[in-house]
Amino acid sequence: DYFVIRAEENGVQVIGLTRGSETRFHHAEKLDKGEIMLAQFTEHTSAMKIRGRAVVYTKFGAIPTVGG
Amino acid sequence: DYFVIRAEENGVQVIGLTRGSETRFHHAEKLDKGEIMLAQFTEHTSAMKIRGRAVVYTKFGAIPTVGG
Amino acid sequence: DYFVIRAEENGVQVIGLTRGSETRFHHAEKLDKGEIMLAQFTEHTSAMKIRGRAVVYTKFGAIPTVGG
Amino acid sequence: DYFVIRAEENGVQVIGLTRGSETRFHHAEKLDKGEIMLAQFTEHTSAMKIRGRAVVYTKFGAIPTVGG
Amino acid sequence: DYFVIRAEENGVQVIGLTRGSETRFHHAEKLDKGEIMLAQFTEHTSAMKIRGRAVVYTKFGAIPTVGG
Amino acid sequence: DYFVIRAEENGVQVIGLTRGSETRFHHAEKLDKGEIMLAQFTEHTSAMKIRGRAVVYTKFGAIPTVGG
Amino acid sequence: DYFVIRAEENGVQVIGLTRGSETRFHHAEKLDKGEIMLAQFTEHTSAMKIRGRAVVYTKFGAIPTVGG
Amino acid sequence: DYFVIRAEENGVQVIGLTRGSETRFHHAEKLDKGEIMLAQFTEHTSAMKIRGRAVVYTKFGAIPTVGG
Amino acid sequence: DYFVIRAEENGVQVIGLTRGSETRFHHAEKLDKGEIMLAQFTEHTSAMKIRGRAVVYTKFGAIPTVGG
Amino acid sequence: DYFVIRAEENGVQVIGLTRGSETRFHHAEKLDKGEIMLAQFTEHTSAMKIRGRAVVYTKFGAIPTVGG
Amino acid sequence: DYFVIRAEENGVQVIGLTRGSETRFHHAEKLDKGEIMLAQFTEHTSAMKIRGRAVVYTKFGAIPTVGG
Ligand SMILES: N[C@@H](Cc1c[nH]c2ccccc12)C(=O)O
Ligand SMILES: N[C@@H](Cc1c[nH]c2ccccc12)C(=O)O
Ligand SMILES: N[C@@H](Cc1c[nH]c2ccccc12)C(=O)O
Ligand SMILES: N[C@@H](Cc1c[nH]c2ccccc12)C(=O)O
Ligand SMILES: N[C@@H](Cc1c[nH]c2ccccc12)C(=O)O
Ligand SMILES: N[C@@H](Cc1c[nH]c2ccccc12)C(=O)O
Ligand SMILES: N[C@@H](Cc1c[nH]c2ccccc12)C(=O)O
Ligand SMILES: N[C@@H](Cc1c[nH]c2ccccc12)C(=O)O
Ligand SMILES: N[C@@H](Cc1c[nH]c2ccccc12)C(=O)O
Ligand SMILES: N[C@@H](Cc1c[nH]c2ccccc12)C(=O)O
Ligand SMILES: N[C@@H](Cc1c[nH]c2ccccc12)C(=O)O
Repeated sequence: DYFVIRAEENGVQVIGLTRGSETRFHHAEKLDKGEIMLAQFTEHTSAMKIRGRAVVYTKFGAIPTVGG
Repeated sequence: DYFVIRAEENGVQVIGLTRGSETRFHHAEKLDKGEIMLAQFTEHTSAMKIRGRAVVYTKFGAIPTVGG
Repeated sequence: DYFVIRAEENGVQVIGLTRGSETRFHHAEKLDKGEIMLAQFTEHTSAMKIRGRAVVYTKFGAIPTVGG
Repeated sequence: DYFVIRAEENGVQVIGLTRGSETRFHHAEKLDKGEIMLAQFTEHTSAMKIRGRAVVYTKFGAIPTVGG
Repeated sequence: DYFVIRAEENGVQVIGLTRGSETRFHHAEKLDKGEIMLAQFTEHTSAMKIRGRAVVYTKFGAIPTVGG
Repeated sequence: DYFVIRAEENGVQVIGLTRGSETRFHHAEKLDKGEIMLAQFTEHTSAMKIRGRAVVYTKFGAIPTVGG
Repeated sequence: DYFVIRAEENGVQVIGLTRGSETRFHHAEKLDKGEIMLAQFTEHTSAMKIRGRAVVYTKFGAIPTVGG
Repeated sequence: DYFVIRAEENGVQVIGLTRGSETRFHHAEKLDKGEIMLAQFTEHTSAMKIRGRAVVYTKFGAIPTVGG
Repeated sequence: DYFVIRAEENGVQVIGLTRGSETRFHHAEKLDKGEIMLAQFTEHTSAMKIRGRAVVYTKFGAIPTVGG
Repeated sequence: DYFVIRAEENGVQVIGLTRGSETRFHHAEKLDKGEIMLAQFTEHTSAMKIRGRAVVYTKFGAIPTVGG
Repeated sequence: DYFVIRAEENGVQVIGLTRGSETRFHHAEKLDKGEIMLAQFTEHTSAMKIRGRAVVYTKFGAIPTVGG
């Protein structure tokens, strides 16, 4: 499973949350406006958070965030 | 399997319930309005609860909660 | 396999029945009106019961209970 | 594989039949009117019987019993 | 794989035939009118016979028997 | 894989042919008019023959035999 | 994978060809008019030939032979 | 994976090419007009050639050869 | 995965390229006009080239080459 | 899983992010206008970023970036 | 997974990029106008680049490059 995110403004953050008994942030990837990121769920990432104005493409469709 | 949740107000909680013979809360992730979270079922999470005004995207469609 | 339940009144119960040669209740999660729970079948849960007014989203569609 | 049953009257029974060379009842779960049960086939349950007025949701559609 | 049978009269029989080099009856479950049975193919059951007036729900559709 | 056969006359035969380097009949199940049989391919059965007036439900559709 | 063949005349032959480095006939099953045979590919059979007037039901549809 | 071939004239050849580092003919099955052959890819056969007037049924549809 | 090629002129070549760290031609099968070849990807073949006028049937549809 | 990217201007970058507890850039492939790249998720690549004017073809459809 | 490429001019290049922690070119296959190549992702190839005027058939559809 992967999803795709396109940043609609500068400074969008794609945050990876750790897999396991503890849940914390292990990485926050910054995207500039128009950049596209493709990201998988992995051995280290079992949840993600998206901050800032962006569109997230998932198996449920394209879901826009609302800017921070 | 993963699902997507978009917070429609500040202070939305995505709560992970433990897998195993015992069922308790192991983590509550707070979301601000407009933030999107993607979360899987995992070795540690076999059930989840969503509190606050949000939309939950699942294989059964987009299901809105009703604010606490 | 997981299913989704949205409580339509306070005090809805999502009850987990034990897997194995014996069948008894191992957990009853209480939901307040509007809260959403996502729950899997697991190593410890091979059947569930829903009490109270709620809508249960399954692969067979959205099935409303009738309030207790 | 799981199925869903909604009781349309009090006293509906969901009976589990044993898996293996012998076939007998290992559990009968009683449902009150309006309650919903979700049940899997398991290591101990390879057949089920439903008694009383209920609707059984299966991959073949929603099949109503006729009350006992 | 499982199938569903609804008895349309009393005394319907769902007969399990043994898996293996020999083929004989290992169990005959009696159903009263309106009762529903769900049954899997298993390690011990590789064929089944239905006697009496009933409807058998299979992946090929709902197939009515003709009463004995 | 399984198929379903409904006998349209008495004396219909569902014959199992052996799996392996040799091909012979290992069982012939007799069906009376209106009876339904569900049968799998198995470790011992890699081919089947149907004699007598019957309808055979397969993944290719419902195929009627022509009476012997 | 299995296929179904219905004989449209007497004396139809369903021939099994051996799996392996050598290809020869290991069995020829004779069918009378109207009889139905269901046959799998197996550890011993990796090709088949049909002789005589028959209809062969396969994943590509129902394909009639032309009588020998 | 298997495919089906129906010969439209006498003398049609279904040729098996060897799997492995070397590619040569290991078998040529002759078909008379109207005969049907079903053939799998196997441990020994990773390519096939069809010579003569025939129709080859594959997952891409029914593809007619042009007679030699 | 396999594909099908039908030669539209004499001298069509179906060339197998080696799997592994090195990429070279291991076999070139010549087809006469109207002949059909079915070929798999294999342990030894991870790419193919088609030269000459032909139609190549793949999961993306029927793709005609342009004659050399 | 793979995706396809076509560069709409010179200097487009397809950046691979490392799989594992640490997230950093392990490779940036430069594409000239009109070039097409196909790239998989791999043992070393669990996320990617696309910079510059391009179209990214994914299971969610063709998603254009906006030039840097 | 494989894809198909048809060269629309002479000198089209299908370039294989190495799988692993390092990313470099391990092979560039040259195609003449009209030739078709089918290529898989493999143990040694986890990304590819196409240079020159060609059409690339992928699970996302037929994607034309723009000539170099
Ligand atoms: N560490 C948690 C992260 C997580 C996944 N899904 C969740 C749902 C709710 C809360 C936390 C989570 C886990 O691996 O299970
Ligand atoms: N600890 C429980 C959590 C759970 C999953 N599904 C449930 C349904 C009902 C009640 C509890 C649960 C388990 O792993 O099985
Ligand atoms: N303990 C039972 C629970 C159960 C599952 N499905 C059932 C159907 C009927 C009655 C009980 C059950 C089991 O694991 O098998
Ligand atoms: N004990 C039986 C129960 C059963 C399953 N399917 C059946 C069909 C008919 C009769 C009995 C059964 C078994 O595991 O096989
Ligand atoms: N004992 C047989 C039962 C059976 C399954 N399918 C059949 C078809 C025909 C006759 C018998 C059978 C077996 O396991 O193989
Ligand atoms: N004994 C044979 C039975 C068989 C299966 N499919 C066939 C097709 C043709 C002839 C015989 C067969 C086998 O297992 O292979
Ligand atoms: N003995 C051959 C039989 C066969 C299967 N498919 C074929 C296609 C052509 C010729 C022979 C065959 C094999 O197992 O491979
Ligand atoms: N011996 C070759 C046969 C083959 C399969 N696909 C091909 C495509 C082209 C040329 C030869 C082949 C192999 O197993 O790989
Ligand atoms: N030897 C190469 C052949 C190959 C497959 N796909 C390719 C794409 C481009 C260039 C070469 C190839 C390999 O197995 O990986
Ligand atoms: N190193 C991270 C890369 C990653 C994948 N998905 C992500 C989502 C958010 C942040 C980082 C990531 C991992 O393998 O898990
Ligand atoms: N060597 C890299 C090649 C690669 C695959 N996908 C990529 C995406 C971006 C950059 C490089 C790559 C790997 O196997 O992972």
